[in-house]
Amino acid sequence: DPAELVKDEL
Amino acid sequence: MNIFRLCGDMSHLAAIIILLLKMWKTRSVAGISGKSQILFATVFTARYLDLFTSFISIYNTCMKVFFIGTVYFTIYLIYMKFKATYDSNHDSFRVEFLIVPVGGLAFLVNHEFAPLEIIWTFSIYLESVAILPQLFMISKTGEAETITSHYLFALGSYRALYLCNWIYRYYAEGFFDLIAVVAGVVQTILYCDFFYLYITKVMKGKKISLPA
Repeated sequence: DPAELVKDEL
Repeated sequence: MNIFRLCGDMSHLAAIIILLLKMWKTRSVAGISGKSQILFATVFTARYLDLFTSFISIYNTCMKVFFIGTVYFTIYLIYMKFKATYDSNHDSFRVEFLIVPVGGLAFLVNHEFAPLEIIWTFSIYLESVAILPQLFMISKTGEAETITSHYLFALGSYRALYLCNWIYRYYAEGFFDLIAVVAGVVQTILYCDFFYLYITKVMKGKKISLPA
């Protein structure tokens, strides 16, 4: 699920 | 983490430091849009709500704290400490024309209809247009101090580098987030006009002066 991944970016 | 994202974060960091140096050294916020800084503060506050709930890395947490701390300090400098030098007449962009559509879009187009996800989406969409009051102010005053041009160049470069980061992550990790990418493209496009002026003028030691 892309939503989970992107949260490691600022 | 990859080199593009690291350079992007460093460029973002540099932009904020350049802005603070400009204000602190010249003891003036002339030419700086307080409205854009308020939008950036909203972006960071909305995006970093998970600051205390989810830990990614020391780097991630430090950068989030730094970004949130400096943007509120910038707002303090503009609206309190150096208030006398704040040019509110030229900082007249109607930010409600940004916040309302962006807020509505975040409700309609998101990955998941959940509060934190919608707030995060709102911060992504808002960031892509947050620089408009600043660019509008420069078009009204017809010029930008050289140091302000460097600030904008670093700020514009940060999201352009993030676009490279997303291309890299797509091929290296199969990672792809359409919302972040589309907003990032819009955000970078908004700087193109400025990038052109910066490269053709500021790099040659001239000042940016738009046909007022």
